[in-house]
Order: sequence, then C-alpha cells, then structure tokens
Amino acid sequence: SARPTVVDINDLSCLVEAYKQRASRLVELAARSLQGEIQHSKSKEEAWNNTSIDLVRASDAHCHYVVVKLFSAKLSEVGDTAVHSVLSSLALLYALHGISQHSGDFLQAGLLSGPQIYQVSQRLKELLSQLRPNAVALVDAFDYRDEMLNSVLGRYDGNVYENMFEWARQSPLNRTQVHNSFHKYLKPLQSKL
Amino acid sequence: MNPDICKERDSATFQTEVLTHILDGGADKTARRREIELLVINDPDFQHEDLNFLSRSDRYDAAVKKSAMMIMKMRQHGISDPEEIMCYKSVAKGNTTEPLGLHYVMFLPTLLNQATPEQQEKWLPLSLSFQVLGTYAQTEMGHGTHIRGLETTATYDPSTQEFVLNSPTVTSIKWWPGGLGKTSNHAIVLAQLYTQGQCRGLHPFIVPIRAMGTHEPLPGVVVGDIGPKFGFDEVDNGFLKLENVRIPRMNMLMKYSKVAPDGSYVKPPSDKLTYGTMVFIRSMIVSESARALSKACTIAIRYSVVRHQSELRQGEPEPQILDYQTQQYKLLPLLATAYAFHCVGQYMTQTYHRITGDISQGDFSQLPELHALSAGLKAFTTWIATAGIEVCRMACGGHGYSCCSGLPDIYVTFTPTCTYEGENTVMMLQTARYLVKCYTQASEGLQVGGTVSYLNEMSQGRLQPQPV
Repeated sequence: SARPTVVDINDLSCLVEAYKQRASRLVELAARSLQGEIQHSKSKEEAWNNTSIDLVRASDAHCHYVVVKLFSAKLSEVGDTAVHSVLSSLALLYALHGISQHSGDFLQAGLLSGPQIYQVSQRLKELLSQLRPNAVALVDAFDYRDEMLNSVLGRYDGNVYENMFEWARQSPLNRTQVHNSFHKYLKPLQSKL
Repeated sequence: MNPDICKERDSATFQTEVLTHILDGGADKTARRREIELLVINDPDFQHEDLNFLSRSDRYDAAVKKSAMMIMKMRQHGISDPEEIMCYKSVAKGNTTEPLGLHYVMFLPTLLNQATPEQQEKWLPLSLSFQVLGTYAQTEMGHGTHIRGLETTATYDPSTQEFVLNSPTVTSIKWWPGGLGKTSNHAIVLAQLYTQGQCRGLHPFIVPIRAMGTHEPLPGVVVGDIGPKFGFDEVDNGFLKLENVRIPRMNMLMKYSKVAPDGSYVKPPSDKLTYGTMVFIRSMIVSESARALSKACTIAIRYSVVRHQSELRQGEPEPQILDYQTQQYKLLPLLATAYAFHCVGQYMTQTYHRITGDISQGDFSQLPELHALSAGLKAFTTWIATAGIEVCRMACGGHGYSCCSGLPDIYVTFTPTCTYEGENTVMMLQTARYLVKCYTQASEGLQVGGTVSYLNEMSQGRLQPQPV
C-alpha cells in the first residue's frame, strides 16, 4: 500500500524521510539504468561504465541520507534545552540547504512541490538570521586553541589586524631593508637604460 | 579582546561549554583533551619559527625534529591510548602533516590486524621502539585505487624460503606513500603473490628498505622523495623500486592468507581483508573532514564578525560582514555541515570498531557494509569539506589568500584526502556496487540490513512517494 509523503519542511523527521526516498529512488533508477544498459551493451563492464554517472548520483544520495539521518538522531542525545534548540536549527539548516541544492531530485521524485521548494528557500533565509547571533558561540564550541588553528584571522581574541602586521614583518624578504636582487638586477638595469 | 567578538559571545543563547562537552563525548573527555593540549602548548620544545617562512627542506627537517620529539614526550607523559595519541599529535603538528604519520596510522594498524601472533612478537617491539620506522606502500606510479591492477610482484622461492620482490615496469614503482622517501626503513609493500607458478592476488609484505643502523638504502632498493607537492611540504612522500629484493617467508603478513614453506597457499576468508588498513583510514578520514571544515569555519566566522565592510544603510557605520545575508549563506550552511560531519565521524569510528570486533571473532557478514559505507562517506565528506574550506577562504576576502589566515594550510593538507586511500569517484562507484547488489537482493525478497535497510521498504512497495 502506498504511503503518502506529506513533507513538512519544518519537521526534521519528515526531511529525513524525504532524503531516504530520494536515495531509494536514485538507487532504483541507477539499478534499472544498469539493467537496461546490460541488455544493449557488449559486456557488463561496458554497461557499468555507461551507467556510472547515475551510479555516483545514487551513492551520493545514499550518503547524504545517512548524514542527515545521523545528525537528526544525534539531537535525541542532547539534554540541554538551549543547546538542543540551536543544534536543531543547524540540523534543519543542513537538511534544507541540501534540498535547495538538489531540488531537482526532490521535485522529480514528487517528494516536494514547486511551492514547497520556494518555502524551503524562504525558511533557509529565516534560519540564517536565527543562527547569526550564535555563529561565534557555535565555532567557539569546537574549542580550537589559537595554537591549533594557527590563524591570525581566526584568533580567539579577534585582534586580527595588529597581529597580521606583526606576522608580515617576519617575512624573510624583510630581513634587510634593501634586498640583494636590487643590487644584482635592478641597479644594473637602471644603469643601462 | 576585540569588542565586536566580545559582543558576539555575550549575545549567544547557549553555553558553549555544554556543547563542547557534547562534541567531545563528555565533560571528562573535554578535560582530558585540554590537559593533553596544554602539555604541547606549554612545552617550550615545541615553539618554533612559523613554517610558512621556511624552505621545503627546512620544513621537512623541522617536521622530523617535531615527530621525534613528539614520540619522546608522549612516552614521558605516559600517553598510550590511541585517542590521546591522536589528540597530542594534532596539537603538535597543527594544520600540517608529519613524516612519521603513516607509521602510526597505517604501519602499526596493519601489523596489529594482519600479522600472526608470532609476527607481532617480532615486529611490534621493534616498531614501538622506532627501531623500525614504517610506512605503507600500496599505490604505484601507474596504478591508484584499482588495486587488482598493481604490478609489483612477490615470487616465492621454496629453495630458500624467501619471497623475491620486483618492480617489473616503470609504472609499477611505488609512488606517494608518506614517509617513504627519506624517513622510513621498512615498508609494508602490497604485491601480487606468485607461488607454485600461480598468481594469488595482492598480499602485504614487510620489506626492509634501509639498513637499520646506517639508514642507507639496501641492495636492490631504489628509494627517494617524489618532489614538491600541492602542500604536504613536511612529508617525504616517496618512490620505491624493488630489484630482486629477497625477504624471508615470514615477512608476508599471514594472519588470514598463508604460504607454507613448500609454497602451498591458503587463501583468506575474504578478499577485502587485505585492504583492511585502507578501510580503517577511510573511516578516520570522515572525522578529519569534520575537523578540517570546523577549523575553516571557525576562522572565517570569527573574522567575519571582526571585519567591517561597505554600508548596509547609507550614512551608518560599516557593518560586520557576517551581517550580510550573502556571507551568512556562504558560511552558516558550512557550519551546519561541520556539525553534521562530526556526528558522522563519531558514528563511523564506532561502526568500524564494532564491525572489526566482529571480524576478529570470525564474523565477516558486515564487512561489505563497512567497506561500502567507509568508501562512500569518505568521498562524500571530503568532497564537501574541500570545497567548503575554499568557500571559507574566499569568504575572508583578500586576507584569506595570506598564509597567515591558516586557510591555505588547512586546504592543501586536507584536499589530498579526495584522492588518497581511494580516489573519490572510484569510492562512490564502490558504494554504488554495494547499493545495486543490495537493491537486487531486496527486489528478490531478501532482507538487507544496516544503512541500506530502506531498500527493503522499497521492494515491499512501502516507499511510494506521491505528490504533495
């Protein structure tokens, strides 16, 4: 019996289901395409090669489903309400962004309608605004010390420009005020012209 | 502290520390990780000149020095748990690689997984005391992921009970293994085994390549560095040509397949076991994808709240660039991806340990699922993380181009994961082979398990999407 696919774009479990069906459909399409090629090709190997674009798409969809599913499942382990809320938004953003990037797959499979794709794009923008105030806290939670990031731009204290200037001064080209290449090449050139 | 970044932290709606504990797997794990990190950071021996200002030879030299020091220090601190070793090393090496990396992540695991107890008794003490400096030589100049096509031969000679190893063609020269060029004195070489006149397929052999005392290349061994690369300046990825190199029979790793003194051959219970080390690395790469992308996001997002640019509203001060919707659209989905990959990395590590535990108990039933999943997720996550790091770099405008941003180092150190341990398209096709096989089984009414169990539903007609 057919199960209706009612995709509520704000319900992560619905989105996981949609990813599952997309993967399922693309695996089926690739398998059928391979079967069709086998009937027309000289060998199984040739049929495989002629289907390889579909096969890679199927694998990609399968992996994407696994990632969305695991991210969604992780939320059930989070007890802290504030953290759960922000991680849920992130998981929703991840799932919706994937749908917007691969909207053709979801439309072709009848998993989402055209108006829903528009809703996805609108919801995506809302989520960006919603997550914006927590962006720095979310990267701080990765807890990379400055010594590990080794990045002037990504410094924890945000004092970027003064440290960038200090870093540049360490360049070996700055060891002498006048580089040797001036005496070797530029000065002779100037004297000849 | 920059006032903009202070303001950001003040306005957060959750406690970062709580989330950090979740990412680490518990408060105790966070505490221990930080303790280990401080061991490196507070150690004056690890202070050094910025590697960006050194030549490649000097970078390699500094990296060997650091590797040697890491080993000594970890012994001093009593760090022996694999996770803690990984933590210590990741702080010490920062965004770069290390010449002895493959000794830890490929040579030792291969010994542990594929050597007999007698072989382990011989090789493990030598390897753990670094008398043996090992690497893993699989890829050849003309052969990558398609390992059945490898040409290196190991021909068994029953009269001397030795294998004779050869690189019969130019394309068969081993190419790219980390630490092979100058650092290692032994390599686990993957070669086609010939015994009793028959080719028995690919098998792993422990091949001494340099004398343990002098470090000079051994007779018949042509070994060296493959030259400058796109990043990886600290590692001597090498070449290896073998010309009638003889090794004892017991240098073939014989936990699963065996060659008896008379040359008779016992085949392994599964062909995939030979590639177990690759599966291990692929599983670990998924976590690396999360790590590299989360570092890039950290840099780009912090910088995006410090950097002010242009005008949103006429006459008002320049806003933080993260206030632009386009900047949020570049970075926040990548941040979500980094978190998603973190969950997948944890799952992949747990799954690897669970299934290899079953394998060691003689249950090989889930090996194909592990093989397919590790290949697919390795490809999926590395492709996205590589592209994401580049987006982060460009989201930092002109300054992302400078090595001081840290982003070029992260990119060039990470992007080889798309090609090493299996080129990504080939990996995806391996996963597809498994998916098609499972689809066929499910269509025939057989139950399939694991991550592909949804294919059962499809065969039962329960996955019938309808338009909304």
